[in-house]
Amino acid sequence: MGRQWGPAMRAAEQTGCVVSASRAGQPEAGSWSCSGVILSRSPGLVLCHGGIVAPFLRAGSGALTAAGAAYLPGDSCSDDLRLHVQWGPTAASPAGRSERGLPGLCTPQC
Amino acid sequence: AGLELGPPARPRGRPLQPPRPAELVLLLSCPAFRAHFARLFGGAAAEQWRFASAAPDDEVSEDEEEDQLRALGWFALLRVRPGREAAAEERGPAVAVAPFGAVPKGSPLLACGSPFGAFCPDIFLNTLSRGVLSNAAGPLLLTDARCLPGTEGGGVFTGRPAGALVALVAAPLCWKAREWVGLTLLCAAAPLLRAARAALGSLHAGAAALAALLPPEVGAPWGLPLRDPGPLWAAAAVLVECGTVWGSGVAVAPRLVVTCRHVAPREAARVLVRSATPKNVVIWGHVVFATQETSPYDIAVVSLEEDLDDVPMPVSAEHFHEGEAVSVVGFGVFGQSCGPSVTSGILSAVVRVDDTPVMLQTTCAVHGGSSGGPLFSAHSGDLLGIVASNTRDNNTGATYPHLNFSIPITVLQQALQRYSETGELGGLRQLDHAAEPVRVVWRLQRPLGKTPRSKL
Repeated sequence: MGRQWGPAMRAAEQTGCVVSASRAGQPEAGSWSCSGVILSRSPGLVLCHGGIVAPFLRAGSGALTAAGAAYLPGDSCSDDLRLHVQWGPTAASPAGRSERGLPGLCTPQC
Repeated sequence: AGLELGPPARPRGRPLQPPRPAELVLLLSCPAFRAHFARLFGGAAAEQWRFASAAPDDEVSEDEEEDQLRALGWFALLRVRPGREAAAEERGPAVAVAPFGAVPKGSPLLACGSPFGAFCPDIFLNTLSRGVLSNAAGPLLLTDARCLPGTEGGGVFTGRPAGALVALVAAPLCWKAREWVGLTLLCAAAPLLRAARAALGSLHAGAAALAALLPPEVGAPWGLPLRDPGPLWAAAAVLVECGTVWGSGVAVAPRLVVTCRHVAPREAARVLVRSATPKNVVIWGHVVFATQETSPYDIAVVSLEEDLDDVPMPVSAEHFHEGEAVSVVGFGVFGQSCGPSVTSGILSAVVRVDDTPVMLQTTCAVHGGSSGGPLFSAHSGDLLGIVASNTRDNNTGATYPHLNFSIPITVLQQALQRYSETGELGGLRQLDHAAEPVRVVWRLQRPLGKTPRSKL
């Protein structure tokens, strides 16, 4: 991968994640999942594809094509929606950083 | 891309963070994306297009497919519940965003997603795929970086501005008329995040505070001209309309366009040529030469009634190097409803007869409508050939956009030069008398070996 790709690969690794959606108490109902991007570390904000929460819309997927609908607030989905986010060991999160050597050590340039 | 070492790859298989609970803040879409989607894929074209996460003939109920299509341009903003390390977490945006329109067509892109989503993240989390920005209609972008189901929502990054987020994957798999298109549908990140800011601002105060946490745009401020048309050499690609048939072509001289015979089959037929770059121009012309049906070279030459001004004429290549990076520029997939698409790949084979190149094969994504378009060297921008066809397996009906055939420009160059200078068609007429071994190659048959002589 060419040198120009270093920053892009780091950005991809640090922000990439997977998101899964399931129904509380109904694991047999299956789950939906997709990829996502970590936009902010703390508080954690993630942007992912809306297709995984469409099955939970109280008004059904027709709400997505209602004229002029550009956004729907979070409570448009039923209360049994459970979302989980998972990321890699080098993601932009404290867990990733704690893996990188113990705090207190430093690498002074010569 | 160069082969020099990049950053050490992260060793796969290291333990992932346990899944963290999150709550839905907002479902949002980019109205301009949906408008362009409806224009390009709706109406009469709708029945031809499929974006299912499963292949066209996989069992997906009509309702499920309808739901998927409705949700295609929608994205979800989630807030991750703070974990134990909340105190140690570093605040601030995790990524910078490329301004809308700042990435020109043909620019290399890096897609990062997890095929099959949460099915097996230890193995598939954040896999990478490379391609270029193939086309753009407002915030609706297309890339030839190959993505798989589950990568929806994944980020697409550019090398310049370094590591900036350009878009999110909206639909990884597209089929048109049951042909896999080999392009991935993206929604530009900048307009999507602007829509998120606007929506958060109109929700309750707690949500509005989140707007400040959304990542900033880097590089050129808004208002600068939208993305420039991409590589200079791509400007020579034109759309060719002959009656009800349309295809692609390439301007090889200010008044001369080369296309395929199956696009403009009849000599003296009138043809409309549309150029999209540097400005939208429509010029009439007529077919001055088309090879016979029996010729293996599927070529036609159009003479224009006026000059194609300001279009840089391509330099014809003299040599071909298997493995070199190449680009195809053509009006496949969308035709005249938006400018030409750029797809990238390598020159996968140069087929020779008596040491003379007679066929080029590439791994670029080539679709119906790209015929007649130019094949360029991605490094030099030289014109390598004219795209003639891709591949269909007659047994299964499957089409392979990433195996396609081009006529080397060296086969045409001298004859075109002679016609340009003298108006004389003799050189072009020779294309109707290609030797039998050349015909065998273009019939995709095994070149005749030495016929085994009987021992009797």
